[in-house]
Amino acid sequence: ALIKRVELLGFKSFPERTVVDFSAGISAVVGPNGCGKSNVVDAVRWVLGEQNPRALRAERMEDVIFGGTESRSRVSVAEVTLVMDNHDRSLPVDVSEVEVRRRLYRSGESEYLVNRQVVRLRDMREIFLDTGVGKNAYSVMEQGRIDLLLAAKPEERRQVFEEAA
Amino acid sequence: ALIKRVELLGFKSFPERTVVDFSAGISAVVGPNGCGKSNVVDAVRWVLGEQNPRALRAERMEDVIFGGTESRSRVSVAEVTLVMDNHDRSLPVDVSEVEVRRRLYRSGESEYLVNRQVVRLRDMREIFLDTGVGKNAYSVMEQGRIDLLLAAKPEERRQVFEEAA
Amino acid sequence: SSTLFRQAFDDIRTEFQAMFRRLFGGGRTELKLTDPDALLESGIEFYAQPPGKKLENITLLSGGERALTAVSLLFALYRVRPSPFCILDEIDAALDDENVGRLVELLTEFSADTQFLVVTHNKRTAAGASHLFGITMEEQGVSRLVTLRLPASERAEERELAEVH
Amino acid sequence: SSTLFRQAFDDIRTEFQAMFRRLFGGGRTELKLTDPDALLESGIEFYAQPPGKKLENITLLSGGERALTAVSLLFALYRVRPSPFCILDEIDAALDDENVGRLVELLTEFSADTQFLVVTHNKRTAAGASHLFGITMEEQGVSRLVTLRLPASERAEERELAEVH
Ligand SMILES: Nc1ncnc2c1ncn2[C@@H]1O[C@H](COP(=O)(O)OP(=O)(O)OP(=O)(O)O)[C@@H](O)[C@H]1O
Ligand SMILES: Nc1ncnc2c1ncn2[C@@H]1O[C@H](COP(=O)(O)OP(=O)(O)OP(=O)(O)O)[C@@H](O)[C@H]1O
Ligand SMILES: [Mg+2]
Ligand SMILES: [Mg+2]
Repeated sequence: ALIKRVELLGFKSFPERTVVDFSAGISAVVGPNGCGKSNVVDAVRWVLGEQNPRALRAERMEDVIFGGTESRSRVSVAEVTLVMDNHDRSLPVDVSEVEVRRRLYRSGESEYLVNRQVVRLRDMREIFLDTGVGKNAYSVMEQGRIDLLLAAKPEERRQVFEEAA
Repeated sequence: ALIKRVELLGFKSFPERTVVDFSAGISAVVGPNGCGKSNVVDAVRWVLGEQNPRALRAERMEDVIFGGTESRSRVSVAEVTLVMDNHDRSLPVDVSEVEVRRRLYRSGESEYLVNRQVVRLRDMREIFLDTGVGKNAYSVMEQGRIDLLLAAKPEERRQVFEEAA
Repeated sequence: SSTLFRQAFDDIRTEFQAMFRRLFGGGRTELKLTDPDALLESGIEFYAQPPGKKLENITLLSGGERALTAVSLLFALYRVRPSPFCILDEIDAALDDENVGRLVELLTEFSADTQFLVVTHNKRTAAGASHLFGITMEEQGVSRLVTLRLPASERAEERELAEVH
Repeated sequence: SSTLFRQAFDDIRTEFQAMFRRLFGGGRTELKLTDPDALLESGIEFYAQPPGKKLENITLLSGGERALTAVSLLFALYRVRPSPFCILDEIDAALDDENVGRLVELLTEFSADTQFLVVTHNKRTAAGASHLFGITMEEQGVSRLVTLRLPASERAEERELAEVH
């Protein structure tokens, strides 16, 4: 198993610290419409380095920070942490657990941290490339997108194959 | 109730005469993937005068004629009949039951019949306009299209409103 | 014509709000003209606020919330421009059980004056129908229609659905 | 690079056929290069033939058949370019019960080497998972995660799912 857990704090509809413990095998997420399931999926894409707000169903990246409700005020920072197992040292970091964290402040400031050390976005992405996650553009299949895998024009389809090559 | 029944013969996956008896209220159609449910929806659109094969998930209009299977040969004509109640004479025909039929031959020849009389496509469409069906572009909501109702660009959306005006 | 458009716009906006509040159990909507001074060219923006959440552009809603909002708009159009029959193909695909229940209540109310044909994989939707058709492909590639009686008990119905599926 | 592409193309084509036959219980697929002589610019066409039907462009398949074909392609890509974890958001939405069952078998097999997080409204998919999370919004607009135990009996599980929904 590679992922140990994902932690959300202030990300979209998760104002309170939320820990998703990953296990080996299949984990299913259920719940009513609008309760936050796809937001968890967005959180993983975001901490993996997604830079296009539209890929996260947002207009501006600031939209991923918890915006408040009728009874709760908004917060000023969104944070997602991905904790990975590294006993086999498949990641280029010499520790058995690797923690990757991304923060976005309402001011627009961004932070990327690996094991609590500030790094550049590029360094963070490099780590994921080595896991094979960065290379496979299809590790995350968003809601409603499965049909588009076939619907694309012939030229777009070749992109799918080129990425696999 | 306006529609009494729809009859399919040689249309898409229905090589044998199939009668769908409509009732007042709600009729539900169920069945496994690929069994022919949406083909019935296509049949109704087609007999209402749809001229764009792509609106019927076909590349050419000829594709709506039963194309055969591994154990059955294809047929040379597709036919769909719509039978409507006209006791209130809301349709511009002086009979209590109006039957509209559309045929397409593999040769490319088309036939439109009202109460077994050959008419032009324009006459057939005129009948439907009077029912209010032709005017409401949303009497038939195809599979997967409900989300597009909102997804359209602002200019496309105004079309929706213009048609209602 | 500009007046007609304005009238249709206002009618639809009123009905859209009413349908939305019914299907969401509260909340509110807004329809905005992008250019109120150029009525005949203006685009239209949709905003929706599910109960307790913030008003936002519909692109930020969940998959199921968007589907339900689209259904609200569809039925608002039916109110402003009634159709004697409506054919709906799997509009419940993205909805959870509770929302399907509310959709069925709405269909039932409309069905007093409208004939509905709904294609569905959802047992609750099928249970809400007065007539139930099954389509099978016992012979590969050949569709056959079966009229399923609608029994009193839900268990018998699930058995019939299971037979068809 | 042209050789790499050709290799990837052939590998994916082989796996696509294998996955398709598994999920459809037979049938066949074809991947065609629109321009075999201009490998680096050629588009790609997909053809699929569910068991007993005719080979056709995937645009002519049913909604569920297309979804299952897309899933076949997705898992073919996973075979050629494995990912340590895969996040799938409602890829089962268009599938009937039997096809969901086959999808779950496939996920189970892959889950030996891959971590899966699947978001779903489908009880069969949820039942196929080894771990089950529920997300609720008891406080409007605020998401909370609940770990649902996976009980032995299906009835207890449906009760838990009902509690979440
Ligand atoms: N920045 C934010 N602050 C607060 N709430 C947000 C924010 N961004 C999104 N949301 C809310 O999250 C909800 C959508 O959540 P999500 O898409 O995860 O739902 P879902 O569980 O996947 O539902 P479905 O089953 O319909 O797909 C929306 O109601 C939206 O208002
Ligand atoms: N002209 C034709 N001749 C024979 N078969 C056809 C023809 N046109 C379409 N089909 C077949 O009809 C099937 C699709 O049927 P349809 O779209 O009605 O399925 P469906 O019941 O709506 O399924 P789903 O639940 O997946 O949406 C396809 O398998 C296709 O091969
Ligand atoms: Mg979702
Ligand atoms: Mg269909």
